[in-house]
This record gives sequence, C-alpha cells and structure tokens, in this order.
Amino acid sequence: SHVLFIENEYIRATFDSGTGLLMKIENMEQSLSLPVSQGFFWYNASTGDGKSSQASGAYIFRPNHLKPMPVSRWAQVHLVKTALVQEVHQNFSAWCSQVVRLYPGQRHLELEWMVGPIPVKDGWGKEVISRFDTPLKTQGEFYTDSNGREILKRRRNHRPTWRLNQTEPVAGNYYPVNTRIYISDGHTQLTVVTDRSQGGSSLQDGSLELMVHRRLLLDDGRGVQEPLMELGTGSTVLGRHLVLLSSVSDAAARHRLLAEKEILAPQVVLSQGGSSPYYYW
Amino acid sequence: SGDSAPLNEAMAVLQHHDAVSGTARQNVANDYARQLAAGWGPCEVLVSNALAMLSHEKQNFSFCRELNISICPVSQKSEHFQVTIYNPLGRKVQQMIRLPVNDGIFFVKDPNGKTVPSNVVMRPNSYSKRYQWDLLFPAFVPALGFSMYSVAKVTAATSQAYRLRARSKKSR
Repeated sequence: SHVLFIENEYIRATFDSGTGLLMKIENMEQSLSLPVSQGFFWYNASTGDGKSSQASGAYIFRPNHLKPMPVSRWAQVHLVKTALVQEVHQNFSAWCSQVVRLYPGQRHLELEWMVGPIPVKDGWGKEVISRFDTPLKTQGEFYTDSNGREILKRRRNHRPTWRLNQTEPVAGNYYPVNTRIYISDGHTQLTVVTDRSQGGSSLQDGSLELMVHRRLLLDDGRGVQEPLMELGTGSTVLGRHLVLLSSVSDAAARHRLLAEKEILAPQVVLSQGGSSPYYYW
Repeated sequence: SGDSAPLNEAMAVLQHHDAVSGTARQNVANDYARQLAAGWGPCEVLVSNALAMLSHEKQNFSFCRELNISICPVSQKSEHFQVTIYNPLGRKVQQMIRLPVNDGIFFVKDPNGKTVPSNVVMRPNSYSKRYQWDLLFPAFVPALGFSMYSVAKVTAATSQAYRLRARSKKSR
C-alpha cells in the first residue's frame, strides 16, 4: 500500500508496490522524471513457417510472433536498505530474477539480472529480453554503438543506403550493442550501458530492449549442427545493465565515462596477508 | 615465471574462430574454455610478480575465478585477508567492492590504516542457497595504480581487542 523506492543524492527509482515492477526514474540533479516500466519477456523461437523453413538458432534470430510473452506480470520484491547500498530484489519466476541497486554517489541505476536455466519442456525455444517502456517520443529512432567508438543512429524498418523490404519485423530491427544503446526525444535521454555485447532494438517508440539469454530446440542449419541448448554452467547467466537518465546535452559525457569504467573495471586480487619483503633484483 | 603468451594465443584462436557462445559445437566450445583457462594460469603468476614488484612485498595472491558467481574460498573462510584492487584507468576511481562472505561482522581498513565503513548485505535468495552474504565497502584506487585494503572478521577476541584499542586511544 506504500510507495516503494530507492534513492541517493542523484537518482530515485520508484516501484509499483502492487506489481513490484520499476515504475519511474528521477534524476534529481537535473529535475528530470521519466515513467519507465521494465520487465522481462520472451520471444517464441520460430521452427520454420509457410514463408520460410528457417528456424531460430545460434546464428539466426527469428521469433515466430511480433509480441513477446511476459516472463511474469509481477515480481515478488524484497527491499534492502543499508548505509552503503539500497536494493530491490525482484523475483519474476523460478528462472528469472533481478536486483535493482543504488550506491551512494552513483549517477546510474544498476540492474543485475539472473536468467536461466530457461525451461523448454513445453517444446518452445525461448529468446529472453529485458525491455524498458517509456513515453518518450522517439520517432522510430534509437542509437547503438560499435565498441563505444562510433554511435550509429538506427531507424526502424529503414536502411540508410538502400530501400528496405522488411521481412522480419523483429529480428530485422535488431542491431549489435557492444557497450550501449539509447533512446531520446531530443531533450531527455535514456541510456543503457551493457557489461557484454548483446542484441538490442527499439520496436516501439519510447521502448528499448536487449536480449539477455536464449535456449533453442532446433539447429538453424548454418553449420553448427546443434541447437543452442546449453546444459552446463552457461545455462544460467548473470549480467548487469547500467541505466542513465539525463538531458541529451549531458548524456554523452556520462555514458562515455561510465562505459569506460565498466570495461576497464578494477581488478580484485586477494591474499591471506603475512607478506615477506620482495626486491626484483 | 609468469607468461602472458599462452593467453594471447588462446585469445587469437578464439577471435579468429568466431568463438561466440552457441556458434560452435559444444565440444569445440569446451575446448575454447580449456584454452582460456590454461592461458590464464601463467597470467596469474605474471600479475602476482608485478604486484610483488610494485608493492615490494611477496604474498601468496589468490585469484578467485568464480567471484562472478560469488564463490571465493579466501573471503568466505578466512578470519583475516587483504584485498588488492588494481585500477587500469588513467583516472582515480571509487569502486564499491563486493565479496562473498559467511555471515558476521567485519573491520575493513584502508591503505592508511583508517577504518572504512562496511556492510554485510544479504544476497537474493534466488542467487544461491549456499552463499547468502556479501561484504560491501567503498575503495578508492589511484590512476593506473592499486590500493590494498585489509579485512578482519570480528570474533569475540578481535572485538575485545578492538574495544580495548579504541578505549586506550580515547584515554590518550
């Protein structure tokens, strides 16, 4: 019955206490507020259809429906607030959970997701995405990067150098995301910095999605001769999305520094102590 | 002696052969993983040597290869350990360090011996049934350099010693 939120001196993230889902992000430094709904969905992998026998596989992303299914419409939440961290633990299902986290002095929201093992006993291959829905009027445009060096403008169902006949409305709009993807309405920008290369898109205005995991039942016939069906430690993935809300004029400086820190993160080495003097000569 | 050449070679093979998850047969992917792990072993020696040279102290460094899934025998089982944090960036950074620990209270000290605020926080139930706690503390690391923090678990004895030290400092 009460409003659930985590905040520091720069950011406040508000959650719907009924569904447990992220509802709003505020940048208090710049007095920006954006309704953001975030959740996990899955595309049903194609096994081939009347148009083409092509199945979704390791090399091919080919969902059989335009609309993905929600993993869950609500999350069981648990709130942790200490002096050094504030977290909302969201449990969507037995195989999908997330921690939304804020440290003091941090200008971004950290989403640490854990997905897998994806159940496939129902006979459906699944391609799982994390999707952010906002009211931003993005006019079919979004931006993805190439190793953080060149950020390219992408327009839905469009290629800049030829007339596109779009035959795959979902996969045909997916692009590589090496370190970041963002959408903006010219004033406000929502940027997601990734910790690894992923596929991403914006299939609706104001929406942004990243594929986080997949498990498939058929081979796509591109030479691997095995379906993408990880059974070992790789069946569960743990990753992070760092979310920045800022004005467009300020966004580049923030996401460049953040992505740099993410890629060249400090390395941690432990020892039991009890050292002896060491001289290299 | 340490050596980074085997990891160089493993990375070269992986990049040439498009070693992306799922785009190789499983036995090939397993072999890529084997090559990477074999390459990282001598790199650990190289990093240990570099840290010993830079700090003028030789230690048995421990690289927790499964920190990403919150498994670290050193932080979970030791009463006292040191954390060396190397920053490869050309500017100083503040980083929140998270280490899996067993339940308890810890004292964390920075390189100058000052006590650093720390918390032990619960991990989500869905992550792991066995390891449920993370030690959290903020670390400051200089540009292209490293900082060493020491962590001690509070036992009845250390707690009493700490209280006595604090009292004697106060009286002085």
